[in-house]
Amino acid sequence: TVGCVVVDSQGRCAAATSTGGLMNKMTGRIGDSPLIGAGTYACDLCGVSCTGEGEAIIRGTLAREVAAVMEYKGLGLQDAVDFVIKNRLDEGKAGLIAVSNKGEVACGFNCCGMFRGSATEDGFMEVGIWD
Amino acid sequence: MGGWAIAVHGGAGVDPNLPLERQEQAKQLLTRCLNLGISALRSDLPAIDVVELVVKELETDPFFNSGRGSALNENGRVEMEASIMDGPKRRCGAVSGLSTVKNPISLARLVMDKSPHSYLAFSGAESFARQQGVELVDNDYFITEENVGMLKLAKEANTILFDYRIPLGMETCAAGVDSPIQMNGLPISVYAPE
Repeated sequence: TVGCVVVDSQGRCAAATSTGGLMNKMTGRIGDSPLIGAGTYACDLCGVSCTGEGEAIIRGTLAREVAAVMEYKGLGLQDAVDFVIKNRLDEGKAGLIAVSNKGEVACGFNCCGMFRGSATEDGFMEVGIWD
Repeated sequence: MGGWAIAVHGGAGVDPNLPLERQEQAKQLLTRCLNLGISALRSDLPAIDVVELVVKELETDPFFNSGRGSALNENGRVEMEASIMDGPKRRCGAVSGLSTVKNPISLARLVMDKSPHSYLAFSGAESFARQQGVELVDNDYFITEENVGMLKLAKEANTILFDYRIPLGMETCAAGVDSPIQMNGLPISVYAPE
């Protein structure tokens, strides 16, 4: 699975996710990537793209959950990502990337590594695999 | 309001023994895609255009599990899925069960912009693709030798492999038995990064 989340210079958030799914999956199996609110979500607060065990991400409506805890619990972006990865995955293995309308960028995962990269307008840039 | 920001991912769950060369390849691809997004943002492209542009680039490179290099289903075919969402007004588009559309994320974008719906799947999505004139290719375009080998291993192990790949050179699942980390009841070494 691959994904990208962006907030532009006008504070508009967007998210996109694409995948081939599971190796040896049953024909017709749908994972989280095409499900808005599970694998992908964006609103005026943030943009989120998920990857990992689709069935766990769907159960946890993971992408929307990040926006929801920001909206209802008033959490900041990284706190929201950490809360969701810790509390909404029912032992499933997954990771996600997120941006906020304030120009923040965050990542979280509970498995062994995640291929990810991020950058912000003030010059921060990072590409990583491990913790 | 802060400035612009961007993040990309290529999948979660990485075999700790992933060869350094593969790690480097992954980082170079992620860096290239990040830079593509950064230059689009510096040209004031809207966020929704930037995420489509970057994911399209990731779909075209066979390294990760999307577009070219997608995982294979039980019949050895590629069935892709994608979704896209624009924060203002929460507009969204999604597609599933694609086997001929070169860039699924662009079809998801067209569902959002050019259809009255949010989600089209399988034959409906494929006929919408033809109607919209997006680039169509043969299913073989998406299939790599590496994935054909992985499907064989997955069938031998009688398991469904999550978004991950088995490291090259680890032909037997037993190779990883000494790793303490488990996933889906199998040693992590059975899995490899997307």
